[in-house]
Amino acid sequence: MTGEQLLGSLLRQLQLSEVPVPDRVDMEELVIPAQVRAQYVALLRRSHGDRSRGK
Amino acid sequence: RFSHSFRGEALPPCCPRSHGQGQAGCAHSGGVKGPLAFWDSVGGCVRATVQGAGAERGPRGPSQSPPSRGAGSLSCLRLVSAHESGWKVFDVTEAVNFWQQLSQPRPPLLLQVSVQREHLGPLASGAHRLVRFASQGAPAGLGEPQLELHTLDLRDYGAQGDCDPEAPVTEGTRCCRQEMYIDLQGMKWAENWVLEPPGFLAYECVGTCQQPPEALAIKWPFLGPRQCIASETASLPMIVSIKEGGRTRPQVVSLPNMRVQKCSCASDGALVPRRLQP
Repeated sequence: MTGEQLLGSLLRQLQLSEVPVPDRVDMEELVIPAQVRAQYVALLRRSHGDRSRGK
Repeated sequence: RFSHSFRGEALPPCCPRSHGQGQAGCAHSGGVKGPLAFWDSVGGCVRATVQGAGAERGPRGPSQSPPSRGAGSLSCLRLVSAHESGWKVFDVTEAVNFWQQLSQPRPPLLLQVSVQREHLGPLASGAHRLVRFASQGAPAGLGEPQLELHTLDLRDYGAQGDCDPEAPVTEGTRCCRQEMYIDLQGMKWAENWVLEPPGFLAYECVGTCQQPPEALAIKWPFLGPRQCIASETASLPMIVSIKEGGRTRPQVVSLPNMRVQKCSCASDGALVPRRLQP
């Protein structure tokens, strides 16, 4: 796993062609809502529990 | 680990099931069903091979030309991942029909069943005791079908789990899972975009896999070079900032196969079967 592979996977998942450049002002005001964080934590727990068979 | 041959006989449906019955009169009396069924209670991968003398066959099955004696072998392969107990049935009709077309005296029809898994245990190595043919015990006759049962314990050919963090990875290191931290905060592209996580343990598979000895490779011709690969992976959830409609908002995404959960030794993409769970 390299940073490039991770970036490629992320862009594919979000259907983006390039890395977005957010406004600095927007980022300073950005707060992660509780429901988004809860969704993230739930996925994190699930990914530690579930295993997918690869090759 | 164990190899044994059993004699049997081929009986077309028209023939009475008795010893001493010649097969010449029945050989052209219609199609012959040839199922090979066995009870698998040991798990692992089961591979059934049917061999008879004749023209070399490809994976698409028998050719249209009549077979000639001694020119090669027919090999119909089926790889079955058997992680549960139950009957495994192989339709070997094609091979039986092919074998029957051979000119007399024909070589024996050879059915091969191979069981391979890690931690084989006494059940598999003793499986030959459960194999019975109707004619078993009768005097051997030329050209009678034979069943070959092979088992192979791959315990020593698998991965060893997580690497020893104290020991450096060398050429001699047995396949293992090594910690590898991906630091997202140190990546320029992730700056101001990836909000969570700051980094994660991705792991990687390192080391080499023990290759079966040459003698085994001959008996198991389908066992290619074994490679250390990621056999189980997990997804990676992330929170990223997405700009939509002039507003930036956080969004959760899940990237599949980002973290290695388990490394295994595999041959041509076929995994070493896992140990059965109780």
